Amino acid sequence: SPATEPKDEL
Amino acid sequence: MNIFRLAGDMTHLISVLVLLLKIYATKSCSGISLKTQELYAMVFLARYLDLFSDFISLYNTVMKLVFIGSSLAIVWCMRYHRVVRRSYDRELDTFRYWILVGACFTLALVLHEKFSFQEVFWAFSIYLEAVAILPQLVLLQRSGNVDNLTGQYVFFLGAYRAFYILNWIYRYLTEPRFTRWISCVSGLVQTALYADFFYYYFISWKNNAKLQLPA
Repeated sequence: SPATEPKDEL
Repeated sequence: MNIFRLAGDMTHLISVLVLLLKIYATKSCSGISLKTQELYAMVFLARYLDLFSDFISLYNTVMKLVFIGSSLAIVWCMRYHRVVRRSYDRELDTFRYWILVGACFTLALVLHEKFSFQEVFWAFSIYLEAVAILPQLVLLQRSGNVDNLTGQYVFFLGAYRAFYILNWIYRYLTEPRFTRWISCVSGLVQTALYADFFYYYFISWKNNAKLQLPA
């Protein structure tokens, strides 16, 4: 499964 | 980045600065829940595991370091600083938060975006942050009158996630594939927990009176 997009929120 | 999220991050930063100001200016942590501070330290440590693996931006990295550093510094101060620790309301700050930690971690094992170490700890940090304020709200009710800086600290801490809700609405409307249900639902629960505090805070501001939470 595609890696989840990096968390750009704090 | 959008204006709502920037406003949220700045409000969060202000809440941390107000708390640091209170502790360093008054050399006292009366009215502050050490348990909430410890929960927030866990939240940041669990959420920012990607600090060294995913570089988003300088801003993102600096803010993560500020939140981790300040939360650990406040916990250290309240536990070990020889002057500050004397003003800790130990007998009032008795919330058994390990139940919260266990429940949030169990929920994260079940409900997450992806079953990986980092994602499970990220979901754990989101759920834990939603309830991290509970010991502090209980302490405020028990300790009767609330000093101004403590009231402002809790107010800004509650307001920041409300800005994030606006940010999620904005991103949902402008970004085709944006869905962060875990953050959104937890953020709504988190902000809802502040509802009565916001009400009494507004009343005290309107009547220019001391903030009083009913026991």
